Amino acid sequence: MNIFRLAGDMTHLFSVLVLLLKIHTIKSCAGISLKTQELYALVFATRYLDIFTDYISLYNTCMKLIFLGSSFSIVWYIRRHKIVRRSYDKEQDTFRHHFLILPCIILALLINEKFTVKEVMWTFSLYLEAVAILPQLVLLQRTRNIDNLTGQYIFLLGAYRSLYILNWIYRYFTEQHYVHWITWISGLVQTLLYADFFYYYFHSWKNNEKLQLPA
Amino acid sequence: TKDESTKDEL
Repeated sequence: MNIFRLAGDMTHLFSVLVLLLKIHTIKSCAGISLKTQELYALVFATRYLDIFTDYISLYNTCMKLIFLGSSFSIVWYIRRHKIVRRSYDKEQDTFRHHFLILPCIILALLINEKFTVKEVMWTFSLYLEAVAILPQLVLLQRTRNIDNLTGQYIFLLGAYRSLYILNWIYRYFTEQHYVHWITWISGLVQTLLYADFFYYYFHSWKNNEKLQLPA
Repeated sequence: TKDESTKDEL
């Protein structure tokens, strides 16, 4: 495992921890899109089907369990927890996330490396992860005041994606036969979605201002 | 043989 991959996984892990910290300690999910969190839960549930069939490493299995557990518990918190659910802004979080799922299923059925259940599900999870952040970004546009933890959560997610691209470039040059168009293109699309957010995030950081996105 | 190396990523 190279340094970019490890740093990518760690920023991904930190992003989840930041979100859980916000929800668990402050008992608030203000500014967090339930739609995006539900899509992530679906992404991990369809991607990590191999958890019981293919053993890669202890690290790999543990991380998979953490991402599965955390994504479902975040959804549970926002939907069911008696205090947290009150801070959920249902009126603002209106992105029709179900409409993202069907195109991803069709695309995964048409464009995949192997037409098997596990492979199609895995490909579906890649396509869905690429667009899963959209409801969150739309909600962010609508929320005038973005709190620090929410801003950091999205920054860490974007950093995780960027580091994965560096990891692929590194692996391409250091490993033989390392060509994965589906992973790379969907990963690149996903990272580009953060470009706008990054621009305003660094802008506010540079000027030491509170993060605000233009309406 | 097909390279399965992306499957080791998360």
